[in-house]
Amino acid sequence: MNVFRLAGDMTHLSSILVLLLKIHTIKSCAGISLKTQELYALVFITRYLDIFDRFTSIYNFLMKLIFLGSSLSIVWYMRRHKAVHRSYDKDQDTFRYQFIVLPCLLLALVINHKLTFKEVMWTFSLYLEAVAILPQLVLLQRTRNIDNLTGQYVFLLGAYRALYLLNWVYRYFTEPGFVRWITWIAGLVQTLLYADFFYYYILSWKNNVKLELPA
Amino acid sequence: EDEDDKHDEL
Repeated sequence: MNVFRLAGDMTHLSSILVLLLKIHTIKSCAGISLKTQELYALVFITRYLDIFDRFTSIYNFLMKLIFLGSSLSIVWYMRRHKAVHRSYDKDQDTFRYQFIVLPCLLLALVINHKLTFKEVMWTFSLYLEAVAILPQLVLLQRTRNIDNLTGQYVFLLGAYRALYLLNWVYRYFTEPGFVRWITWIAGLVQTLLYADFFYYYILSWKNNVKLELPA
Repeated sequence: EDEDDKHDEL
């Protein structure tokens, strides 16, 4: 464990807590894409299939439970909770995510470390996580006034993977033989997808104006 | 590096 990875995990955790805070306190998910939340739940389910048969540490185990539990409860809130569901903008959240799920699955079948069910699912979760934010970014472009919590949520979500990139650089130079091409490339693509959001987010923060993504 | 190491991150 290194400071970049710990900061990355804490940033990831705080992004989820910001979202849960928004949904739970103001009972609204305006501006949040249910598609992205469902994709993230799928990412965690396929990534943590080994949660009970591969024990790394208490920290690892607890964080997996938190990520699984929070992502599933967010999907539940947005689907089942009356008030929250009413604030969900179904007509704007139209990204057809079969266009990303299927290619990720095919790619995982072709490029992986080992052709076993769990390994392919784990690889699939990496590819899927890289593009899972797309429905949310599309929705943000369509949402006129993005509220602060939604902006913070997306920013933290992007920042966590950027911190993981630093973690991989650190581990590459400190752990001989540490090479993870699949993870590195997926993580790089994921972070690059946030590039223009980061640009407009930091601009709006510097000029102290409302966050607005050009359509 | 055996499979276990590959999955040590979240």
